Amino acid sequence: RQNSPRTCQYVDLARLAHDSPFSVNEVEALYELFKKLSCSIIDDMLIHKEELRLALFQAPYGENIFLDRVFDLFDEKKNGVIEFEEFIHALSVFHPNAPIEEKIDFAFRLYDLRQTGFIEREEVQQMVATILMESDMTLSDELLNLIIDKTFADADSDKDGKISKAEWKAYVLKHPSLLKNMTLPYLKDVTTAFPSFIFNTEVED
Amino acid sequence: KFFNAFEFISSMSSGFDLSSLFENK
Repeated sequence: RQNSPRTCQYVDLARLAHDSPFSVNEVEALYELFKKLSCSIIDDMLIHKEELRLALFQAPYGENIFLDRVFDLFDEKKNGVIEFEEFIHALSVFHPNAPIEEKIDFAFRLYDLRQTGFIEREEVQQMVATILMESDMTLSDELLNLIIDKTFADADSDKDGKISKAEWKAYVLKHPSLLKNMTLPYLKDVTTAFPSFIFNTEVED
Repeated sequence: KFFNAFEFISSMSSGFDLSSLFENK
């Protein structure tokens, strides 16, 4: 089964399924998606940042702080590309059945733009300002500061100006809607979304 | 509606919404 020419070399689908919420057939279906994404610009079975940008924003160019963080979190080996195994690992967190602790941790690392181990006020300001700019919306500095103040008053329990992982966990448990992007309902039904896996499958779940 | 900064970010940022990976594929 390993090293099959049609599949990612050295990837053990059964092991990936065992270590994730996915069945073997679902891993195979996700491989169909991975093939499409990883060959969209450079046909090398690796997802480059431009390919992730193209999939998320329908444009291969342009800076985006969110894209950088998402890509970094997928790219576990920090070698500038997303391999299939890394793709499965990251998507596992977004599965409806994934533990909420994993979703909380992943979201924290997304928002921790500078990777300091804290979500800092400047980072939140930067994210809000970026979205305002992208959306052609305007907000006075006064109102923006008011929103940030209110958010930190709720989330930053020890009032040190930054949100620790423990504070983040307590905060999102009070506001679970903040984690809604951390669950992708598509992952519950990937074999239906990518039925072409059936032409390549070698196992029956 | 978006009095909470994180609510605003998670609702408005397409960058943190990975569902588009599965759309139009």
